[in-house]
Amino acid sequence: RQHAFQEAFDAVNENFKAIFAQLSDGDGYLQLDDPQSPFNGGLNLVAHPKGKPVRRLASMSGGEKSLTALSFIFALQRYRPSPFYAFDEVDMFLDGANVERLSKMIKHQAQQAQFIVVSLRRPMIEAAQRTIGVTQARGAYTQVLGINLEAKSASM
Amino acid sequence: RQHAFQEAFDAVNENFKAIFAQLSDGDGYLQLDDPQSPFNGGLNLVAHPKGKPVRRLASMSGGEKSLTALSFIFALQRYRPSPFYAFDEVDMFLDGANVERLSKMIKHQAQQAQFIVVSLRRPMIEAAQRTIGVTQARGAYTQVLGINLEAKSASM
Amino acid sequence: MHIKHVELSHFKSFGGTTAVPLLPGFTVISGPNGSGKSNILDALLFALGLASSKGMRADRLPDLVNQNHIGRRATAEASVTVTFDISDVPPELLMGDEEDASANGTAAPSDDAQPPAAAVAADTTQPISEDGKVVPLPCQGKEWSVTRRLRVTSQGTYTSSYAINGVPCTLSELHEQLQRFRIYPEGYNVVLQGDVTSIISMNARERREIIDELA
Amino acid sequence: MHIKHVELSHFKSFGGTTAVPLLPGFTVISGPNGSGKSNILDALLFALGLASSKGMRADRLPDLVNQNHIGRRATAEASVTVTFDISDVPPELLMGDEEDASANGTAAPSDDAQPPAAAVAADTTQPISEDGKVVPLPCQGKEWSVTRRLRVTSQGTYTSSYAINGVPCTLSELHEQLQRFRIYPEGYNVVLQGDVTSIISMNARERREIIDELA
Ligand SMILES: Nc1ncnc2c1ncn2[C@@H]1O[C@H](COP(=O)(O)OP(=O)(O)OP(=O)(O)O)[C@@H](O)[C@H]1O
Ligand SMILES: Nc1ncnc2c1ncn2[C@@H]1O[C@H](COP(=O)(O)OP(=O)(O)OP(=O)(O)O)[C@@H](O)[C@H]1O
Ligand SMILES: [Mg+2]
Ligand SMILES: [Mg+2]
Repeated sequence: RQHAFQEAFDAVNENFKAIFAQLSDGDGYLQLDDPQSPFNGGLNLVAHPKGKPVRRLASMSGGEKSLTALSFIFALQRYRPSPFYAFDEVDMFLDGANVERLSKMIKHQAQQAQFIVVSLRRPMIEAAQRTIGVTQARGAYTQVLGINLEAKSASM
Repeated sequence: RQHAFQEAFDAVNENFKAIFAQLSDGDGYLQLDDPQSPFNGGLNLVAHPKGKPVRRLASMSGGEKSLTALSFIFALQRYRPSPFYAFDEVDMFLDGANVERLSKMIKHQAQQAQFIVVSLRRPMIEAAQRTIGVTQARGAYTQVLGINLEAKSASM
Repeated sequence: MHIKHVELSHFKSFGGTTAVPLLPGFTVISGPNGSGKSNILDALLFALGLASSKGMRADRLPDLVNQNHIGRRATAEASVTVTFDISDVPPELLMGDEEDASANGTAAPSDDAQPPAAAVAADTTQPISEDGKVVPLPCQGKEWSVTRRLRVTSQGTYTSSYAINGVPCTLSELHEQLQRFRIYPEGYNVVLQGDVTSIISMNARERREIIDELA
Repeated sequence: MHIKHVELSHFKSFGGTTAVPLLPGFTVISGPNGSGKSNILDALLFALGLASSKGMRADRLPDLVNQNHIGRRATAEASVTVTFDISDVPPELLMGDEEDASANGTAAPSDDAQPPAAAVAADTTQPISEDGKVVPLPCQGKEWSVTRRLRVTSQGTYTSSYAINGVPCTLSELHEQLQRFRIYPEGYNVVLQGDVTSIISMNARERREIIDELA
């Protein structure tokens, strides 16, 4: 059981290091409280966004926390892919440049899994292959409209 | 004591109704669990954003919750003004149209109090009288730069 | 494997029946505040049994039925159907009847539970019905769908039922098949609005348990 | 009344000493992620004693001292000074010495506490020093400032001290004067990143208590 855990941990750690470097332009890695017997302790994320000295996770900025959390989620995905991913406004703390960086990574990951991403941010909408527009007129029900950006034609 | 509370409650309620109508284009009001003896219960927010039938607060969307919460904060402000208000990314859930609506209300409230608003959203930045730009170069400290939009000149 | 479409009937802000077609790759859902974007994700969680009512921003399940629909009748029903394209899924991942598995020569390795005809193996071209269980034909081995129905009476009592490819099943049967597809209730493949930084604020042990789950 | 400037010395991501001038009306603070915008609001809370260390995203107060600054010396100090323009504030709102108040003919109504020369009344043009307490001249009745210093030793022990217009005071004295200016620790005039919807998720009693506080 510990062997299976160690294998999973090492794989996710390697993924995390690579993805964190890409998203946060810095160094990050996973750290076990007790590497000899992992089940005695927890798992910590060590993050140096943009080469800043390590600080406790709680003192990172909103944007830094989001990118660190997303790096972890993508690291899990590369180890055990799910068939689909559904993200609801995960870019809400990110500045424009980071939304763009994240959207490029999603574009890349979407070659192996389906990504359904709710977003209000323009760089994210522009990076997608298509947009589903959702509206609700006053006193009416939700209406859904599909826009295929790749074919540049409205459908439905 | 109950008399003082009732007076405060009524004033804040009137403010809330007016502000909610302006921000959320709908009806909203405050409601006491126990109007006869308020201290036995709590205070609820009843919200009909865009004329939707009332639903529990928890089921509102992220944007609807933000506007409802901000309506309450502004309602408190109009009753007991503070000299300054500091808001950190309170517009993070709002779509572009709502950021603009909120920025107009802040512009209006700023005639009576100082507003210091951290934001990444363009309509908010454009509505302000001036922007303080904050940056941190890799390996360096935070730098602050002031831009006076009204005088259209950089300072500091 | 990917979601082909989600069909919502009287679910939250969706009146009537609305089909949301989805393609593989990268899709963005956008629109004004309060229009129903997050409700579409709630519909996925609802149909696949991946969240409690609180996880879908409802105090109780009946809150999920469209309010207009509930007002007008003795019994109101909301349902969501999620249809997957499984044309690239290896047959052994599909839990079928024992006859089904042996007919294809690929006995499902650890099939202790006897789920009803939970899936259609890629090569089946005829319904298997020796024990009276019929595998519906329209899913020609390329689709796999889950439907959840929620019926609410005017007194407020309710029932919720699941079906795979039109055949009733229990929630644990559904979860068992979803696990084989690598879809888990505790999975991190769905991140709801406001939750992205929860990975940072959770305690270290909870975070380690995420890896335990995957290992 | 408004904040004229905030001066940050070795506080969080601010090395050296940085002055942030502020004007009345509507100011936006913007910039890239992690640049230090929220840290400026933490500085306001720090100087005015309005939040615990957790409320400023620090596990303990020493975490607030700029990391580079801490590394290099036996004792490192961070400080923040917030300066208000009080030219439109009625003199009776300012808590001064009893002599001070009577000298202006406006005895502060409920001044049981004897704060040190906590403020300068608008008309004072000379320092009052009968009891040895000197009111510094540069704040000519138009300014009112608070400075908080945090000293951390290399072993990690620390002290925090407050001063009003350069004169040491206790936290309760500071809070008492701030209350007169309508600045409260539990006030809703500061909304931190991620907290805007907390008014919605709090329970009904807590929400009612907000009105109790104001009444
Ligand atoms: N049972 C129901 N019947 C009718 N409408 C409902 C029901 N449950 C929720 N709603 C409505 O759905 C709307 C919320 O939709 P949703 O959360 O999907 O919005 P959203 O598009 O994600 O918005 P945002 O961008 O603000 O997050 C609310 O206005 C709510 O009133
Ligand atoms: N004691 C300290 N010494 C040096 N740097 C610190 C210290 N405490 C916090 N920081 C740094 O300050 C940065 C966070 O700043 P802040 O939270 O103000 O960012 P922000 O501009 O609000 O970003 P966002 O838009 O992402 O919210 C972090 O990168 C953190 O490393
Ligand atoms: Mg939403
Ligand atoms: Mg911030």
